[in-house]
Amino acid sequence: TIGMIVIDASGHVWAGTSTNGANHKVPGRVGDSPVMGAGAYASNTGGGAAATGDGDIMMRFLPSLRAVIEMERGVSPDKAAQIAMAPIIQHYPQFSGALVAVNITGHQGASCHGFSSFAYSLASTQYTTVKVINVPC
Amino acid sequence: SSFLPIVVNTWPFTSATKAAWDALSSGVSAEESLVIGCTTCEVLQCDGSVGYGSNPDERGETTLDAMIMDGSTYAVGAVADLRRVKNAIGVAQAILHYTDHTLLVGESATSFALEMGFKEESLATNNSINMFKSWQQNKCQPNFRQNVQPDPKSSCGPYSPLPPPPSKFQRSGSDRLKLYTRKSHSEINRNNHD
Repeated sequence: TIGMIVIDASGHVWAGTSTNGANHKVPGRVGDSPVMGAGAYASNTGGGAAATGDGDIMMRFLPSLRAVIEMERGVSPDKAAQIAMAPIIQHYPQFSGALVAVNITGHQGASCHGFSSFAYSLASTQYTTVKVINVPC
Repeated sequence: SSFLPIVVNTWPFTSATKAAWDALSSGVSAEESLVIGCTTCEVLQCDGSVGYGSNPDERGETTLDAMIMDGSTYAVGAVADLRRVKNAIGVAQAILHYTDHTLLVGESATSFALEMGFKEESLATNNSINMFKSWQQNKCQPNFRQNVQPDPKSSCGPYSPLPPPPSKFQRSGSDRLKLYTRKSHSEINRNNHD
């Protein structure tokens, strides 16, 4: 799955996802990606967030919505991502997933759990090329 | 300090990031830049988890899900279980633009996509066909079914519900929840994810 957040210079936030889902899924199964608040969420007052991982588990907690709400309250993206992931980790300690969050000033952060590694990509005026940021899970 | 504009995406799919960033930097809208970025991943089949030709279902068919959301109006276009159309994020954007709905699914979503001018084509490739065959040859393992017969841990379908012993029905609510909720999907990993 790719989950993407784009914020333009005037602070207009867009979020989106695209995926082919889990391998050998039961026909008709849909994961978190097309579910707003689960796979991704966008708010011009908070920012954007996108999730990846075990969609069957993650979609039950709407982590992207949770992260954006936390950022609306002034929480940093890193902390917002951690807060959004915490209840999933609590109830499903063996799940694999990650979440990236970007606030309305373009600061970003991420949290992951269960993967051997997780990385996300970003491009902004802060860097001259696309930057890959590795996150320890 | 502000770092706007910005493009961020899950995983090191740098081609998608660059495509969206190049578009945004050249004056393309944030919405269109996001669609360009995600479409890039669909075309490149990023790590096999995006786009056609990978991660088939139990019947061997690849289906696609996508969503796009506007943070200023909270408008959403989403598509799920999309069949035989490659540009899922494009279809999601078409749902955003040309309907007042939020989510279309399945065969009807395909019909909508065709009405909107998207091309109908198979999402199968040699890779997805081989993935499906390998799974079948491995007795359909791993498997997302539970509480069915034959045992999904060792047999392929077709499956039917496994009647629970009467005592299971008399258990407390929390016990029944444990019975029907697996704590993890060990088959979800770096290369098989939503």
